[in-house]
Amino acid sequence: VRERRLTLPPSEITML
Amino acid sequence: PNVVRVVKNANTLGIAIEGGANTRQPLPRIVTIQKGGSAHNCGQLKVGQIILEVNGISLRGREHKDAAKIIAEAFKTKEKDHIDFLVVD
Repeated sequence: VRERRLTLPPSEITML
Repeated sequence: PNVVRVVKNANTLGIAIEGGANTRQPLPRIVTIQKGGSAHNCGQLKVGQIILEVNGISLRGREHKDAAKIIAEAFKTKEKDHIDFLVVD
């Protein structure tokens, strides 16, 4: 699970 | 999880969120709380908390942009003077 998560792209950050 | 009610008492909500479906952070997480925003004034939202629901709308499985849009619209709508966040630490 950790490996699969690390292969996912980092998320963008949105200011609200 | 607990429900945090944020009253709309400032021009901005004042939080930055990171995360969403298909990213390393599967659910939106609060990464910044801006001084003077409604969230800061509320005092109960904390950096690091994960947002599960907004006004009862689940954010599970939603892409980042979709989740951000739901939160933005909840703040913009005139129907309610507050937003209920279901958050977990």
